[in-house]
Amino acid sequence: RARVFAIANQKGGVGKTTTAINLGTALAACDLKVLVVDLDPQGNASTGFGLTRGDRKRNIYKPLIEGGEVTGCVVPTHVPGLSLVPSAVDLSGAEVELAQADERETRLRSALAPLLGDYDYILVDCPPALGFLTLNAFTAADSVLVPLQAEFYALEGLSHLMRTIERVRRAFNPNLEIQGVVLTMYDKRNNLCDMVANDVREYLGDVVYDTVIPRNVRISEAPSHGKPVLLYDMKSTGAQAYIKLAGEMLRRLRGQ
Amino acid sequence: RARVFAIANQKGGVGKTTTAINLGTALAACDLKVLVVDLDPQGNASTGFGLTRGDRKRNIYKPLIEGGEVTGCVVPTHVPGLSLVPSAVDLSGAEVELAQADERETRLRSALAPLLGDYDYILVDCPPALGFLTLNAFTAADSVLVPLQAEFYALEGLSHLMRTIERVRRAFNPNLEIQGVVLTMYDKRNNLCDMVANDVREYLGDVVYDTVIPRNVRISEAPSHGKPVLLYDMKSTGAQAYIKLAGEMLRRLRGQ
Ligand SMILES: Nc1ncnc2c1ncn2[C@@H]1O[C@H](COP(=O)(O)OP(=O)(O)OP(=O)(O)O)[C@@H](O)[C@H]1O
Ligand SMILES: Nc1ncnc2c1ncn2[C@@H]1O[C@H](COP(=O)(O)OP(=O)(O)OP(=O)(O)O)[C@@H](O)[C@H]1O
Ligand SMILES: [Mg+2]
Ligand SMILES: [Mg+2]
Repeated sequence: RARVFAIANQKGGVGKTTTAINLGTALAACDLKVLVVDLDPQGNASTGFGLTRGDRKRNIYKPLIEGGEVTGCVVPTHVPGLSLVPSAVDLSGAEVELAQADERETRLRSALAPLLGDYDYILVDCPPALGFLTLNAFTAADSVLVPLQAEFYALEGLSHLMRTIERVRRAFNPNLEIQGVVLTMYDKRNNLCDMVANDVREYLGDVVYDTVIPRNVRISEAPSHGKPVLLYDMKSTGAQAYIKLAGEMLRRLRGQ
Repeated sequence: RARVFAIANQKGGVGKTTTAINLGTALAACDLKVLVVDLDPQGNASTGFGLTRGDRKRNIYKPLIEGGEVTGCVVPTHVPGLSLVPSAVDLSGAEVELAQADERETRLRSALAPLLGDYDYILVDCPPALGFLTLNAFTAADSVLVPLQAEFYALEGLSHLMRTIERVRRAFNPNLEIQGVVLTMYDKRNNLCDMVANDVREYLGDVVYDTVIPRNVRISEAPSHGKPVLLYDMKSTGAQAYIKLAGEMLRRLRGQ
């Protein structure tokens, strides 16, 4: 049975999509079967895997909104062992469309149920908000992985994110855990990063991963080539950090 | 009568809040009366001006959702000539709450109407989405200022943003213009920035501001001191860039 991760943080631009793509790729490189679900209307994860607009005709929208069959919406990527359910621009209207519907929060959980036997890990890339789409991801997930940019505004939103996870645990998903917090775009020369890192480790202890993702220009170049950084430049510090992160995650999961 | 700007981009972390705070401060430094409206449930603009959680008891929520009086929700800041309407965490539930209500899109425009005579400029900081809150900002605004990080994913979302502005222009606000696109977090040593800048200037021409905001660590340090970078470190390249941006904007507005 697949373990499902929601990759979430309502703060924008903290590395959610970059983590979904590259952690997913690093896990697939360990011979694990991985599915990435792009739940962000922006569709950056779909782009990061090289999908054109035309490749997204089948996507997460129908299974989520109309309860359609999801298996037919899974597409292969250039990464061996990693498949994707693409996003759709229409997702941005989903919150209002389902405002009065029943079981709003459990739609993604039902949609993913038939796929759980086919994968080892399912990573859900969330939009920068704590609305309907992210709440669906929290209800469908076993745990939440929180990418956190080591900046002041990003730190500010953490307590609100933790309270929301607690609310979902009580109302819809009693097993929901926090998989961990991963510091991203970390610049060793910048005191602010150290300050934020110390604050977060004091506040959350070993929930914060030891592995830190450094700011690395190869990471931001890779999406324009439609490839994860592990395929674009395997030797870069960014690719190596995501390989290390996958290793630490697997150790933590075994240790549990 | 105040000119109202929506500072918007659905891509997260591109410098919307940083631009609202620092462009607002630079305009106030030119002896103009400025109001910043924090329409993002994260409340980063309120934090960036040094407001604690306790200072936000009166905020944009009631005027927006219940049609309450907005004048009493305006608070002063440390910046002479610049006031703020703080954000509220409850804003994140607004979209569903008003899903069936009448005149959903014109709530902010009605709420701001009584203030138009008191200010020269009103800047509305938007959340990273094209949902109810940002659509309200587009309907209330005279023009949209688009901060754009010079990265590949940020470029991808631009056409969707432009289409949404066009839709609002047709349905709710025929006068809505694009004030301009401002390149942010620009790193001259990074070829990707030049590539994206060339692409955007080719696609949009002189809608793109000449002034570029460089990546500058003093900008990201300022929020932890509750001050705009112009007050935190006036001599920094970041502060100087926002002063230049205010100058270019005023020239463009006079030229119109
Ligand atoms: N470690 C890194 N080093 C350099 N650039 C990075 C790094 N991680 C992410 N980026 C770049 O920073 C930008 C933001 O990252 P990304 O889009 O993954 O964040 P996000 O949280 O998914 O954003 P959103 O909130 O819009 O969904 C992207 O342009 C990405 O390429
Ligand atoms: N020019 C700059 N140089 C360095 N850091 C910057 C610059 N502009 C913004 N930042 C930092 O980058 C992060 C993102 O900026 P900001 O929060 O203003 O973006 P945003 O678009 O408002 O994000 P969101 O989508 O979450 O609302 C913040 O931590 C901010 O301090
Ligand atoms: Mg993303
Ligand atoms: Mg912001």
